[in-house]
Amino acid sequence: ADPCHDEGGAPRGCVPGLVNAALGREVLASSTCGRPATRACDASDPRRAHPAALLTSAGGTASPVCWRSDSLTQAPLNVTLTVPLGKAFELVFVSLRFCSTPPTSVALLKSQDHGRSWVPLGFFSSRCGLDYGRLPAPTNGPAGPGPEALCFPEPQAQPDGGGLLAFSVQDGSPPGLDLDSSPVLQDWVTATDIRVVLTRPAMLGYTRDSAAMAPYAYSATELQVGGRCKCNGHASQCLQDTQGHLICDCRHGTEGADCSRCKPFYCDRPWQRATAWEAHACLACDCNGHARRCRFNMELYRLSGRHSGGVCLNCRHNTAGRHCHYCREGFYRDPGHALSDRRACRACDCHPVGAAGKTCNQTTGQCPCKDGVTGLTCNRCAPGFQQSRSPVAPCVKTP
Amino acid sequence: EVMPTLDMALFDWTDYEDLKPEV
Repeated sequence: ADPCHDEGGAPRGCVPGLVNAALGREVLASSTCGRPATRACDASDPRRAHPAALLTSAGGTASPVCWRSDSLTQAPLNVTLTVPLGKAFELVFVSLRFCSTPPTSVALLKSQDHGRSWVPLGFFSSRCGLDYGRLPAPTNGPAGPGPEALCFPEPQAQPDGGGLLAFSVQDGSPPGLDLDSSPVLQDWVTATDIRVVLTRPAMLGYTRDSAAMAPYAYSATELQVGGRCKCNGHASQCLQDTQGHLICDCRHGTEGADCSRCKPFYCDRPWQRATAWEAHACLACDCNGHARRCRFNMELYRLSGRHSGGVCLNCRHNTAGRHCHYCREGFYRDPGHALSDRRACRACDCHPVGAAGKTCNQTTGQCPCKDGVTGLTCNRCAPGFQQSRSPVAPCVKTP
Repeated sequence: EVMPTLDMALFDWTDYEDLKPEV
């Protein structure tokens, strides 16, 4: 079964499956222990190293399973974990498991432009005002009409001494927003990179002077970014291209890493994101097989009742018109061949003397004949006329 | 009655040299 087409072959909206977009991705940590080596951590010894790769690895045989920061002696002191996802994803959740007592302040950010700019998704703190200058999140979600980064309670410590940071994109968005119909929500869930900022460890006091009394280190594992490869409803899977980049396996006449534009020649109507009820496939221009290129014209699209806006370019086989649907001047439509046939248009072939011009009727092929001349190409004298010696009046009445 | 096709050789182009089609 093709998720992007129904049983009859008609396009329908489709989305890739929910995956952990962080799995196997490189994590950039601003601090990692083991350089220089200490008693507890040695970056050059695989048995005692705690690299950031442990945050997104599938797990396995290595003894240490947790990333660990350098020993830090000041708070607040931000340690950041950044995960480039490789392409745009539509987030569902983000989670991070702490291997020791979870921090009391954590910020979660996202980028939509591969790390050039960052916006917050949420904050998690017992001191929202102190660390982030925000009020604690209202119990019923954002006060405004759109999603916003709220300050939620700090990650809860668990009986095993660790803790879990868990964030759902729904946490920051008002109830009732639908992804298909809300561009604001679509923007909110889109991310190319995720960044976790560990701001304040748990064991330190919450004093404003924030001097640390003892060295500490952050430690975490299982950084998960649950989401769907963003394909705008036009692909059911993402694949790696020849350069190893993740791209959507675009359908519906679309192309691009996120299927965010129409393929060349598929511009009979403007690109749109697919929804659950309408595929909004990009349509090929109707050029009757006589052109390889076309362009979109918004005015024509509006005039057609938002039906068709493609204009064929460089019609071949002596055709002309917006859809290469009629014959160019000097040619006429040959009814013996289909409009899509390369022989659909035949040269008028008007007689250089008998015809009054070179352009024939586009439907019948009849050339304009001089007086007394007849025939489709005006190459014979009509009954009652005979050929003269004058090329201006080639046929004269028979005496 | 089907008349014969126009015979280009019968035309006198003396006064209409500029109208004479290229052959």
